[in-house]
Amino acid sequence: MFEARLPQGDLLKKILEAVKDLVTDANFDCSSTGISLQAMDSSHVSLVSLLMRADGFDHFRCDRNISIGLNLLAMSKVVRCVGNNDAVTMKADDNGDLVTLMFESQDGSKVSDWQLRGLDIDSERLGIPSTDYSSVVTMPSAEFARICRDLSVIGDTVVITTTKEGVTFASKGELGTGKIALRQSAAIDDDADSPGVSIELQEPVSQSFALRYLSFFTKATPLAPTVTISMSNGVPLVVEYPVGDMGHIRFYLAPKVED
Amino acid sequence: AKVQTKIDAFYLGA
Repeated sequence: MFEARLPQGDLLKKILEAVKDLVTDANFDCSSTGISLQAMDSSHVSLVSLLMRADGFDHFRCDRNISIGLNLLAMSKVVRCVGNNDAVTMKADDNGDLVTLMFESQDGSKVSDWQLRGLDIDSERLGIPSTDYSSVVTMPSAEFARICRDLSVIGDTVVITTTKEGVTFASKGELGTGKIALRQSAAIDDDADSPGVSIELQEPVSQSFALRYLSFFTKATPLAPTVTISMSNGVPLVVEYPVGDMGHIRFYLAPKVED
Repeated sequence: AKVQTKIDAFYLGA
């Protein structure tokens, strides 16, 4: 059997909000080390990869590896009912046909039980090599969300360029052009809620990406105050948000290239 | 013109 209890149920709520518009159905792959999920959007342009390590749960039991296939939109509707301080317990039988989600309020005064039908999803798992990226930008997640939203007014493509001076986001369209430049900056008083912008640069990078997908990724903003954007020329970019201290959610996006 | 590449063209199936 599989059973896992997450004391911070709102993490699961934020994860579902982050992926439900990008991916419709996905497998939660459960093993003794934790839960992982990998899925592409329907156009195969982007990929989401989630990791929740077993040690981040206060109870985790997985007798044998199982894949629990779920419709993420249905799951997000159920998980929206999680109170912010509720704990969430996920359970599944050995074949993953039926999944139970149980929400408990902090004082134990309210318990709700939900059951979702598991789906048989035949998904291709891609092998993502571990890569040393040429440029790694860490910045406030809310700032990244705002830049994606603001530049979408002008065009559908953003050119992200890193140099030792900083990082620029530029877009152009029929209306005109827009460019936002960020310089490296220190965090304000080491306040985790006001992180600065930092750039680890091996080599400068300049690549084009579809703003539509980057905007989907920024639905993960409530998960963390910072986001990390890793890029090398000619390969997909990675946008990573930590999931508490138990894992991460990574979004990979294929670049736009000159025809 | 720029064209959108596909993510599975970069990463082979595991």
